[in-house]
Amino acid sequence: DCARVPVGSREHESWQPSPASPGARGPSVRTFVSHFAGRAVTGHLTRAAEPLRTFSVLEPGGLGGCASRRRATVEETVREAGCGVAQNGGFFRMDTGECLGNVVSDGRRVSSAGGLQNAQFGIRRDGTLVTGYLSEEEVLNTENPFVQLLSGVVWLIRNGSIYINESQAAECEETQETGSFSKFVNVISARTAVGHDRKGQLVLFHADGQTEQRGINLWEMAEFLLKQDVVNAINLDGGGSATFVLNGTLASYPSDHCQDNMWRCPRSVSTVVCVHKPRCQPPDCNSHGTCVEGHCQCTGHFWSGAACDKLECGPSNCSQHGLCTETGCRCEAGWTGSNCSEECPLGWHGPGCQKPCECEHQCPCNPQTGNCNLTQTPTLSSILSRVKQCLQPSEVPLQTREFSLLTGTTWLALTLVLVFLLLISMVVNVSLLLSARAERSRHLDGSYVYHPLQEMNGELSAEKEQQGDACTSFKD
Amino acid sequence: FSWGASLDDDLLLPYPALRARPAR
Repeated sequence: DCARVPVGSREHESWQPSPASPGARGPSVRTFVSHFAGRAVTGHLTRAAEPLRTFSVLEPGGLGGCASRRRATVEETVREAGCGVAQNGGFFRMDTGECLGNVVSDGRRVSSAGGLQNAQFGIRRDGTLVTGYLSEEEVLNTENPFVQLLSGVVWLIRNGSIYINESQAAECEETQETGSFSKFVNVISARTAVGHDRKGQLVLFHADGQTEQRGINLWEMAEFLLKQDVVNAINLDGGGSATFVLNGTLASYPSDHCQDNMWRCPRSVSTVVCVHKPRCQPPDCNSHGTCVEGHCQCTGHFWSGAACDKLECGPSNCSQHGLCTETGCRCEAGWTGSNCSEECPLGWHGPGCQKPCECEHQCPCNPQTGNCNLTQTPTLSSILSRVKQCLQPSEVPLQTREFSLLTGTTWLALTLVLVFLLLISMVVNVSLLLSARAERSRHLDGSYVYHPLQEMNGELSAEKEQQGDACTSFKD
Repeated sequence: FSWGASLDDDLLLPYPALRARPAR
């Protein structure tokens, strides 16, 4: 009631989740009998990996417990919850059963501290462990909401250092030095705490005791936790509320008396902190997978992600022409194929290319709209095909689509043949030209031949002819 | 089996049960 902080940011520590180690073992539970200032104290220390999957805050007696201000023993609350280890949790009003502080149980926000500044411990949806003080705004964050959250009193350890003095100032020890808050910190009693260690494992602490007679105070508890490599921790309800339950059965020595003063009875408390087998987040894997050892195994080919809540249609992502659905790519009009990368074949349009074009002269249409006027968003292939197919005389019965493909190939073959012939003729002509030039240049390079004169108007006389033969051999 | 009801007799409260003054 001393300081309410609705908005803004308060001092708290956020610890990123450690990567899940495959085949991580279940929680480890250690029992101790330790001596504090000469007093023997019994208790338990529990560690659980992957807290996002193995830790829950439970309402008293099950769902709706806080709303109905119910109180129930820890054993009663965990009966159906399957907790391997459970302890009493947050504080509550003994007379009305009202849950005090913030309570988020398996993603359901069931109680709010209204910004009251007490130490909080929670886990966000991405597995971040949060310890410390939170404004109401931070508690109500929806971007990365809390899936588990509860309130304690006194932030024992902050980032590896004892933080009790600062807590006393923050959590409203205003006037009296020896008031109830200071006594609460320094008196020995049964104690419980929740926090995490350097590896990101959840840590639950419990110590038996009885106020002012047995047990430990918060300083001793903090020292003990520091030695156990705990980095952040808050103090939870203690005294007669301190309860440790193993596999559903009471495994500690509560300090409240039963009706028969001879015996001790566990108290009906409020929220419970529970360590259970790894669960999926969300438990039903968004109905798109099955939960195996705390990990979602998605069904179908297209659901993916840790919670099977993402659709994945491969790297092409439907080639930007379709929507990824749980049955694969659903292509936009005008596109087809498993990843919508193929345009509709000529003559077809619409979603899934199911509709034939209804244009004159059997002309193709716009694959998206079916419009025969291709001006809207014509693609190159559709323009070329339109020119070819639509120029044919209408009375000539057009063959099937395969025929149009045939003429296209014929044109191509014909063109190639003509080009080939052209090349051959060019080569022949060039070679003839070059050889003629070479012949002429050989005659003109310093050697010569006499050509005898010949009678213009009659045949040569036999005599001249003989001399002609003699003259062909000459001397220089 | 049930342990029976506890007497809630080991109280450890951080704040006094009776409020010294109204909440601000």
